[in-house]
Amino acid sequence: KIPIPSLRRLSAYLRQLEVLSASEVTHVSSRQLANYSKVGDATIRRDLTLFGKFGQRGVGYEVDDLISTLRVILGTQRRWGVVLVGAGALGRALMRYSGFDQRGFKIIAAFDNDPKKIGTNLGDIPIHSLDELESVIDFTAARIAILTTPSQHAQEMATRLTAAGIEGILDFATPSLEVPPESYVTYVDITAHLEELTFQVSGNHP
Amino acid sequence: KIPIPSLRRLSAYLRQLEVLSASEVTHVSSRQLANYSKVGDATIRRDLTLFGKFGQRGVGYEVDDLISTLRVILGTQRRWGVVLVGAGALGRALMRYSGFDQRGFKIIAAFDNDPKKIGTNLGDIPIHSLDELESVIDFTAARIAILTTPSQHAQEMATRLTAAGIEGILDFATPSLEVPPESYVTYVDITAHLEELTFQVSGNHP
Ligand SMILES: NC(=O)c1ccc[n+]([C@@H]2O[C@H](COP(=O)([O-])OP(=O)(O)OC[C@H]3O[C@@H](n4cnc5c(N)ncnc54)[C@H](O)[C@@H]3O)[C@@H](O)[C@H]2O)c1
Ligand SMILES: NC(=O)c1ccc[n+]([C@@H]2O[C@H](COP(=O)([O-])OP(=O)(O)OC[C@H]3O[C@@H](n4cnc5c(N)ncnc54)[C@H](O)[C@@H]3O)[C@@H](O)[C@H]2O)c1
Repeated sequence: KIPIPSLRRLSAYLRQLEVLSASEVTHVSSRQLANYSKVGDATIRRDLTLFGKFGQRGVGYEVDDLISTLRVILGTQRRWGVVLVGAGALGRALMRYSGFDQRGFKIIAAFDNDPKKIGTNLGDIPIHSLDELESVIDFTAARIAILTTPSQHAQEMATRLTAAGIEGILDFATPSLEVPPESYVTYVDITAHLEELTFQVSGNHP
Repeated sequence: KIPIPSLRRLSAYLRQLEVLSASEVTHVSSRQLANYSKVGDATIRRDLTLFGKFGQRGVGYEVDDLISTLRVILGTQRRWGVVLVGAGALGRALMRYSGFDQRGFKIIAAFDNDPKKIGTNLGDIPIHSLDELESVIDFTAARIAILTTPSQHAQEMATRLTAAGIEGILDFATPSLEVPPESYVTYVDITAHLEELTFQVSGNHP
């Protein structure tokens, strides 16, 4: 019911507010938030007014209050269990990342087909064999998966994950995964981000 | 001179074409490419016509020919040396990633302040002390950096990198880095991708 562009802006405001809160800033004006988020001042005030947030003249918005409101709106008050498939270099980096927890995400289990990894733990996350995929997803009711297998196995694993009840896949392995209509895939292409940077940098050197 | 939205579409077509080429597909119609890339058929044909590419009736476009044309347009025929700052869990995963090379990027050096890491190599990439940052960037004429330090050191390193001649930073560490006007930052927020997935998944369960 909230359009995706507004949701993305709200998510961006929340990130900025969390940075401000971590630096012990208690209040922020819409103009400051607009500067940080690279969005128009009027747009921010319209977005926040939609959710009953009105800044105080001369004082602005209260940072921590805005943070908890946005977290409720964005559903990040909820806790989401996430499974990770492919506990290699990238998968293990993600398993170590402490930033997921403060935004409501926890990697609860990982899966791999390398016998040296199966049955070990990384931190408090167990690495299971692929045989246990369906039962662990069933037991934990996990709906989100991170896919960090080699690209050639990604489609097969995506098909298995969605059949087992996963509805959202964060895919690092390959573009254009095929999944059923009720499932969602976000493909993260780190190299495309580097390409965007080089387009812009090349613009400095015509 | 090419608007950023067209560049992004071209980059998406290129990814799809590389997947097709890897599966030994030799020809593709604009409608197939439109399906893969989730873009309108007319849009694709307009984009490609702009670069002198016309499909053959009944046969479509030649995949490998389109790939080399797009690579020239996107400048990915060029080779870009990239420095990486912060050789921790995420940095090391990126240093291992073989996917950068086929799109023209090579991490040529990494930097860290952990004495256990300085002076070691990961693959063929040397990890230097931060004292060597300016001289290595100067010597290699690197213009792109990947920033994977803890968030609290990111701004300080970004300032040093841009002062040393880096013009584009792929930042994993913190939103809203401040850099001089001629420099560009792309912030990669993996958690925001998970949030987008959970918005969509929640839409399945009103
Ligand atoms: N390393 C990076 O920085 C990076 C960046 C962008 C994209 N990627 C992509 O992410 C994926 C993982 O990259 P990586 O560097 O971690 O590779 P990796 O080879 O280190 O890890 C792959 C892991 O997947 C496991 N695996 C293989 N087949 C499997 C299966 N069917 N089910 C479950 N696990 C399986 C392997 O045992 C291994 O542990 C690749 O597709 C890569 O192209 C990686
Ligand atoms: N791990 C992930 O999957 C992930 C995901 C998203 C974002 N991030 C962010 O990426 C960054 C790195 O994450 P990580 O998990 O690799 O952390 P990490 O602690 O494993 O690695 C950080 C590395 O930076 C080095 N370092 C510290 N200060 C430095 C400085 N001034 N200059 C150069 N190097 C310095 C450390 O010695 C260490 O090797 C963090 O900001 C994290 O929030 C990580």
